[in-house]
Amino acid sequence: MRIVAIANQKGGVGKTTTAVNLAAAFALQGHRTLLVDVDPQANSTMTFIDLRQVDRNVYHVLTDARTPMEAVVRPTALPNLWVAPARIALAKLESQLVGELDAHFRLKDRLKPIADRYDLILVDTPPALGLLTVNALVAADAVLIPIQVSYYALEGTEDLLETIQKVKQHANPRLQVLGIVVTMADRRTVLARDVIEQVHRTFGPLVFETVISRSVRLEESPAYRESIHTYAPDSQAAREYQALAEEVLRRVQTG
Amino acid sequence: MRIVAIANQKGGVGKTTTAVNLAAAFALQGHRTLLVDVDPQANSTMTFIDLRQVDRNVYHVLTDARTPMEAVVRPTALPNLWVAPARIALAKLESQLVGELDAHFRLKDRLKPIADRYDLILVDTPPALGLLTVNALVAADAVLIPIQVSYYALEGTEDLLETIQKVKQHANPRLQVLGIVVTMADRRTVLARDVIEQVHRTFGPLVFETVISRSVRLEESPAYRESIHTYAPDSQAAREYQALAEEVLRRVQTG
Ligand SMILES: Nc1ncnc2c1ncn2[C@@H]1O[C@H](COP(=O)(O)OP(=O)(O)OP(=O)(O)O)[C@@H](O)[C@H]1O
Ligand SMILES: Nc1ncnc2c1ncn2[C@@H]1O[C@H](COP(=O)(O)OP(=O)(O)OP(=O)(O)O)[C@@H](O)[C@H]1O
Ligand SMILES: [Mg+2]
Ligand SMILES: [Mg+2]
Repeated sequence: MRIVAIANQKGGVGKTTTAVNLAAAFALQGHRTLLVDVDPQANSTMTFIDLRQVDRNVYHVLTDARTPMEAVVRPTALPNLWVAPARIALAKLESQLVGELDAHFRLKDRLKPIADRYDLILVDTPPALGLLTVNALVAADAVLIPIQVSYYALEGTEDLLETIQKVKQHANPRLQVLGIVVTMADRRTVLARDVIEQVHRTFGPLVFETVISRSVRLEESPAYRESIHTYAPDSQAAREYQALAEEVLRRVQTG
Repeated sequence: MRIVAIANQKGGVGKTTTAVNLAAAFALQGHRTLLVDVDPQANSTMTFIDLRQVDRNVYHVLTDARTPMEAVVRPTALPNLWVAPARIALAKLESQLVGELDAHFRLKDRLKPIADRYDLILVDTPPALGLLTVNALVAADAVLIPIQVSYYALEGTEDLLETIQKVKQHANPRLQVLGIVVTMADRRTVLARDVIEQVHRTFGPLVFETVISRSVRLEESPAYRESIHTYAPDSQAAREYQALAEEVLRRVQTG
């Protein structure tokens, strides 16, 4: 198991923050890691790379058979971490690939030739269950679902699980749910305790033990083009994403 | 000017929280207000209505000419506030209306027969610049853009402004930007000061004076099916959304 998609169609739940800080944690532990960004907002990309220097990107790879994935993959300041960048052009993908028989398999097909070069591949997705997220689910071995401490949080997960089941049935039989991580939790609040309890009741053993607390450090680190592990290495947020990285690796290896 | 869309394709920036608390503020001031939810996640809807009791919804109105908008509009616990509910079925709209010449005009056409019954109509949108958000922009007189205090916040606004310009040129010449509201601001942080300063530099007089602070009360209130104005009437959050409602009304009336 090597390719993990990070998905939840609810907006702003911490998909990018989780993708970025897990990818960096793996890289710092010596695992060769590729972070693929299929969100047109390109938030994962801009965390490590100056968007103005990105020209060809995942959009070209998914629409032009002459552009292989390796042509757009770029190194980052972190050894062992590479990024396949996104740009806003990706927003056109859905209308461009309407009717194409392999529309859902493009990412899977384009990752195949390079997958062996990496120990782990993470895919950051946009807040929607459209063609881009489906491409990530078809390409992935497993999906990690961040759920924010929010009243609205649990409402959307039924649709996500339904979409995962459909992908599993029709396009990717090996797809599993790797786990659920609760994010942005301020444990002092009743809301946090309620949501954490509800998530455990709904998902049971799928829920990661590590809960990610709300932390200003996590909000600040992208502005310095750093992950939490180099921006604030002694912070609670860094420890939590380290712990999550270890839990994820254990599940990936025994998957 | 009566129809205001609340839009920003970045996820989790406070679109629903702003739609819900502005709509309630207008209703409590005696303005007949309709809150239209075109987000398949239906977060605005579930803030006032039990989703299990919602059957026909905006999806049916936009796809079936025999279902007028008035057939799905429902009263809420608040006098003067009605909701046109969303359901997950809306996620299929884009693929269902591909190729239809009037695909972008459905919401505008379906609101026309009932628009006069309300003093104000707010439209909550999903985190994407797809057909649903475009429908809202075509139907609207103006668009209110929430921007969260976040490093990623300003990156996506160029694309949103571009989309607004395109809609203005090809489908809705009266569309204006009503204003930009900064949300989830913890004024003690450097990040908040940086983002607020950048938003003013980028948008100048379009920025509302009212800034919405981060507040647990705002996260809790939807769980009680209440807006902030009845859940925590003396809170800073209630005062801030009251002040924002007044600024919005001033701009709507002079628009
Ligand atoms: N644990 C946390 N504590 C505080 N802020 C956080 C935390 N996790 C994420 N954030 C902040 O919340 C905002 C949303 O997070 P992020 O962009 O990672 O979510 P997302 O799910 O990727 O959003 P989108 O749906 O737009 O892709 C960002 O400003 C981010 O910095
Ligand atoms: N000022 C605030 N202080 C604290 N929490 C807030 C504030 N505004 C919104 N929130 C919380 O942040 C989360 C995201 O807000 P909301 O759902 O309104 O954003 P959205 O833009 O509508 O998201 P989506 O892109 O998924 O539609 C919710 O849990 C909400 O309760
Ligand atoms: Mg993201
Ligand atoms: Mg919303």
